[in-house]
Amino acid sequence: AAVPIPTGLCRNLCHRHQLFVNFQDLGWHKWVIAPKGFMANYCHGDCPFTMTTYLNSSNYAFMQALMHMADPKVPKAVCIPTKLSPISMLYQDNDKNVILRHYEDMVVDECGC
Amino acid sequence: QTSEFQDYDFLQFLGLKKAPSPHRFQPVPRILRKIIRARETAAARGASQDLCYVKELGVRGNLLRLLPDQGFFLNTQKPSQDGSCLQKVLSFNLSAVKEKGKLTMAQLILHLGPRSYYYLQPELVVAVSVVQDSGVWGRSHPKPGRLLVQKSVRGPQGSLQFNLQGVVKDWNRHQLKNLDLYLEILVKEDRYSRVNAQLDNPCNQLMHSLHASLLVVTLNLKHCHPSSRKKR
Repeated sequence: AAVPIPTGLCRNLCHRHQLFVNFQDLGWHKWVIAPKGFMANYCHGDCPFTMTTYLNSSNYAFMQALMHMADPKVPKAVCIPTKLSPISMLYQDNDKNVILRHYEDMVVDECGC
Repeated sequence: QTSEFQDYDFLQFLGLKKAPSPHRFQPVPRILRKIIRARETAAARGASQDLCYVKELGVRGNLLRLLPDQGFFLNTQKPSQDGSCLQKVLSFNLSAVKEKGKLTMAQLILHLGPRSYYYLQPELVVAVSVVQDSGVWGRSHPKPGRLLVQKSVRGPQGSLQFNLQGVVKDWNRHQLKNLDLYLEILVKEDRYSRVNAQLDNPCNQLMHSLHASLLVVTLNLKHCHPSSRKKR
C-alpha cells in the first residue's frame, strides 16, 4: 500500500516514498507472527543543483551536480537512503522452530542526494 | 507470477526454502512476544536500538530460536521410595543453528501444565543432565551423565526456565548437531505422602502436561560488532 505524501512537497524531487507491505495480503500472516507487515519505503526523485544546498545532501552531491551542469555527460547526483533502521521478525520455520531474528538496515527513514 | 517471485525471494532472505505450513506450529512463549513488542514500540518511537543485545535475557545475540523437544519418556510411575517420578530424554535438533556465530544462551523451558494440576502439588526436584554416550541408547537405557541443573521447585506453576551454561560451552566448542538431555523429576516424599495420597498419580498428570523446548540465542559477529568496539 502506498502511503500518500503531503501535496506541498514537489513530487519530482528526491524524497522518501512510503510503501507498506502487509503480510496478510501476501498470505504470510500464517507463519510470520510479528510484525503484521513492514515499511518497504524507497527513495526516488530528482537531485537538481538547487536542491543540493539543502535537504541533508552530501557535499559530494553538490560537486556532482556542479559537474553535471558543466558537462552533462557527468550524471546527476542520485537520491539514496541517508538513514536506515532495523526490524525484528518473529516467525515459524519448517522444522517447528519459532525464530526471532533482526534485520539491519531494513527500513528507509530518510533520503538525500 | 510477481507474487510467487516475491515469495521465493523473501523466503530465501529469511533463510527458508518454502513457506512453513501452519499445521505444525509451536506455541509462542511469552518472552518472545514480549521482546518483539518492545522492539516494535521502540521502532515506532524512532528510538535507536541495539538489536544485538537481548535486554530481556541479559545476553548479546541477534537471533533467538525456540527448538521443540523431540525426545521420549523413559518411564513414569507412582513416586518410588527415592521420590523418583518421571524420567524423560529431551532431544533438540541444533543443526537448525546453521549460521556462523556463537551461542550466547541455551535456556531449557519446561511447561508443567496448568496450575490446577498442582494444587497441593508436592515439592518437585528437577534434575537435568547430559545423556551419556547418547550414541548407544538405541541398545541400552540412556544414562544421565554430567549434571547440568538440579533445582527444588515448590508448588510449580506455568513454565520453569533453566539456563544451561554447560551446553553453551559445549556448542561453541563442538558445534553439536543434536543435544540430548536426561530429565528426571522427583517428588519430595515427605510432602507427597502426607498431603496428596488421595490425588491420583501426579506423575501421570505430569507426563501428560509436560512440554519442553530449548531457547537458543546466537550472535552473528558479521552483523553485530563486538560490544567493546561499540563502547570505544
